[in-house]
Amino acid sequence: LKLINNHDEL
Amino acid sequence: MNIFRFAGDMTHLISILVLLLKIYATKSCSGISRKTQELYALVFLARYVDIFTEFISVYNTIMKIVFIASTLAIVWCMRGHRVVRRSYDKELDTFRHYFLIAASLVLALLVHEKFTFQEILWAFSIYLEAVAILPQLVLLQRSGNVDNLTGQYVFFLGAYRGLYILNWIYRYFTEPHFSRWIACVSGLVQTALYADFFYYYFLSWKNNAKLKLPA
Repeated sequence: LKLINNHDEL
Repeated sequence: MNIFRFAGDMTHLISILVLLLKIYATKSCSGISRKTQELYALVFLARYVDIFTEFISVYNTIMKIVFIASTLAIVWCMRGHRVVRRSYDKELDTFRHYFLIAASLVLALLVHEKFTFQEILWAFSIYLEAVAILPQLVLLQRSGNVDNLTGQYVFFLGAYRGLYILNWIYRYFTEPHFSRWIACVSGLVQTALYADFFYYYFLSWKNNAKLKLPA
């Protein structure tokens, strides 16, 4: 499972 | 971006505008915790250090600039503006916010996604944001009476958190790899802090009475 967290929220 | 996230950002923006309006129109910051505002300034400065290195969208970049600039403007008004400064409830705003900063920093050093400077600052900002409203809530509780605009300010801030939770639920079901438990757990804690305020806010709304918090 690839964790996606590119901090696209403010 | 889904509707909940956008509505959340907008209520966040409205809350800050309401606060700026209150300070500008009444030339007073009574009922407003300077400590909470300084914590928010720190939250935004820590979280948005990626503003020059990370590009997500024009929307994100503009919002980051607006959040940093508006919060710094509020802090500046409360500290530096000759008239506004006089209305600051210094004796009511005694929450020891340095403990919140220290605790958030320790937690960020222990719990983060990657051990890098930016990721630790990011986690720190998330933890600090979760508890940054505490000095404000304590100040309101102490003063008992909450003026209209201050009440609206906290209401919109709480609404922003609630909408972000709906946004995460939506993303959880619609995105295959949605995983951001640090933000979600902190967000739940943060929203829970508003529960008491919301209870009295709706009570005053229902009874068409002035918002009052019990001592």
